[in-house]
Amino acid sequence: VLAAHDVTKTYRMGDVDVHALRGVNVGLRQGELLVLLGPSGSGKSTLLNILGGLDVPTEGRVMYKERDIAALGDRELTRFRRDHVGFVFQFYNLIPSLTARENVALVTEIAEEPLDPREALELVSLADRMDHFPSQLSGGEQQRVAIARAVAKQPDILLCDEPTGALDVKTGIRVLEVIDEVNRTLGTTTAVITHHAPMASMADRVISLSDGRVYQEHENETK
Amino acid sequence: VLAAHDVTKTYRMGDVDVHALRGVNVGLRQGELLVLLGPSGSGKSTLLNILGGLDVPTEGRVMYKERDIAALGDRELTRFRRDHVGFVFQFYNLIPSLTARENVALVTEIAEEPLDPREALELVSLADRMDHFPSQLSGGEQQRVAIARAVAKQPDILLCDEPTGALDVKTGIRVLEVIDEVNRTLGTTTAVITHHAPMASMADRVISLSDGRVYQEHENETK
Ligand SMILES: Nc1ncnc2c1ncn2[C@@H]1O[C@H](COP(=O)(O)OP(=O)(O)OP(=O)(O)O)[C@@H](O)[C@H]1O
Ligand SMILES: Nc1ncnc2c1ncn2[C@@H]1O[C@H](COP(=O)(O)OP(=O)(O)OP(=O)(O)O)[C@@H](O)[C@H]1O
Ligand SMILES: [Mg+2]
Ligand SMILES: [Mg+2]
Repeated sequence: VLAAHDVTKTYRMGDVDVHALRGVNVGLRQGELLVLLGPSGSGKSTLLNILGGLDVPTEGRVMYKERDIAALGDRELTRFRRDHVGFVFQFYNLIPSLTARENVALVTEIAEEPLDPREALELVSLADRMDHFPSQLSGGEQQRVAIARAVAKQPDILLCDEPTGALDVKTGIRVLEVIDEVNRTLGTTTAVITHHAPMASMADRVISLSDGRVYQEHENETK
Repeated sequence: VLAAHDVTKTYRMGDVDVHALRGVNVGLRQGELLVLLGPSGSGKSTLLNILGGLDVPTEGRVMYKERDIAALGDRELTRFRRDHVGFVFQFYNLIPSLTARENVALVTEIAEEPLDPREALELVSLADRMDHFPSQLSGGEQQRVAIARAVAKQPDILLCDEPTGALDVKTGIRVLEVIDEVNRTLGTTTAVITHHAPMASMADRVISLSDGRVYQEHENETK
């Protein structure tokens, strides 16, 4: 349903080029839960941003149901993201002047069939922090608000960049269960970047990047 | 050498009080490597910030070699931090307008016996990213610059708030080895907040927080 075809991303830094992605082919199948692994700097966030229409490749195409989103203008790209993609950012990107609940509500007001903000925050055990501003939340609490915000939208496509990085093991498992549940009950096509091994076994498929290339791919038969 | 005595931290939020820390007693012994564990929101960052003089307790004292730093004025607190403490922040706090090397150099220029910035970045395998700005670095690379910056200072006290949160297992282990080595060879008194279990076994002592209190303490005899 969403696929990167021969995607390359090169940053020109004076006389040195950084090849963040080198001809990557990754397709997300309808309703699957894909996990993306790889060392720090291997290109995972770059790939996820390009798939989600937050960035454009230097070469290659990104097909969403027959349309090449890499060729869209800014306005259409924004509409594609707003209508179809829920994103959990590696740096959360919460709005500092809005409370946890308002941050979630911002996204649900424009969605077609959103969860109630309170409900989404309850999924990540933050009902008692609804009126805190981001600066009044711990690192892990901010990360969970970012997750609630993406999930509340009930999007077709959910892209999560390291959703458990700041969480203790127990809270991290809770969050991965929420993501897994959304994928199973709503059929949300989901891609998760994580360093957390247990998530890899929850996935339908695991793709490993190394130095800007797909290094290996693995199907979980037992699932 | 650095100890929190009966430290309490309460945030007043309208008619609800948030008790981030409730009478915590934690002392760092000279040259030890202490690990601080606990669920998201249990008060770890709050405690570390208070120990490092970045925040003040609502009640209680923080003794650094006989002086109560919780009672110091802003200027003296800043000098205490600058002269004695290296801090790796949960949100890295890199300066966006400076490159990786410049971010590290900023701290080494005012330190007594600093590492060369290039050397510090080599410790975390980032010599080839020295001239990148934070926005041109991956999440894990930014985290490693923050670590290089704290370690380069060669401080008496090193406080690390989740230094491996954004790192894959292999890179995370490399970073923990760097921290462990600094502690062993320089005798740096070190406290690390982490969710990464292997670090707990590298520590001399492990303290677990729960809901703002010390929940349990464990000495690693085998070390
Ligand atoms: N400025 C503030 N105002 C109100 N509450 C706050 C403020 N700062 C922190 N808190 C609350 O204090 C509690 C402890 O926060 P702290 O950042 O110490 O947790 P933590 O153990 O570091 O969590 P994490 O593992 O998620 O980083 C949290 O529940 C948080 O919501
Ligand atoms: N704007 C930029 N200019 C130059 N280089 C960049 C830029 N953005 C990213 N890079 C480089 O591209 C590479 C891939 O970055 P990316 O953020 O995709 O890595 P990642 O796999 O998500 O890493 P991590 O696990 O550390 O988050 C990194 O080595 C980074 O230094
Ligand atoms: Mg990344
Ligand atoms: Mg914290």
